[in-house]
Amino acid sequence: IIVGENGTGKSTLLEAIGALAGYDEAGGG
Amino acid sequence: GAALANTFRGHWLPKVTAGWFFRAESFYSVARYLDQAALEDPFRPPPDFLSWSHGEGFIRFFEERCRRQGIYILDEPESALSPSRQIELLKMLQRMDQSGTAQVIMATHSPLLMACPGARLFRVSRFGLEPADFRDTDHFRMLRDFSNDPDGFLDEALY
Repeated sequence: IIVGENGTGKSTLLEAIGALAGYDEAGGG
Repeated sequence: GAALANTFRGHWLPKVTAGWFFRAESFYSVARYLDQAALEDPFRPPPDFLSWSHGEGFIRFFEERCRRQGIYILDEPESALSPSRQIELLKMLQRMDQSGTAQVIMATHSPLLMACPGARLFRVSRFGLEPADFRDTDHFRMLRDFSNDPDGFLDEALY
């Protein structure tokens, strides 16, 4: 679980992890 | 992404072939769909049952999609969920954890979801990521202060 203020990059981090796992944005594998 | 690839190493065996990236909009769409479906149901149950039934429907919807082995990424799911539905989501996360076949990576502002039993919590700031306890987050402290003394909290916050 990742917590933090708005603008600290949580979504960017999730997107990067998702990209490593091979997921498209808001999509599935 | 390139910088992360140097830091993280993905280990999974067998290869992960299922999983989802759920954004807030995804949860909102599901919640709205279930609300609409309930309204259009000619055999609509009484309100108390409806709210219970909604939570169940919501969880069934996600359990169906999160049952398979995979990595599930949830970005602020609480944005579309009432507190009672957040509890339903917590129950589902617990079942996924117990299944041992799925991993969930979630960003949240919800103190309820942060308290997910067994989860590892990391606080992100401009200094980086650090392990944290949900009781030590600003989110939890603020909610606790508000709950303990709503009037006093608001007086101070809005001063």
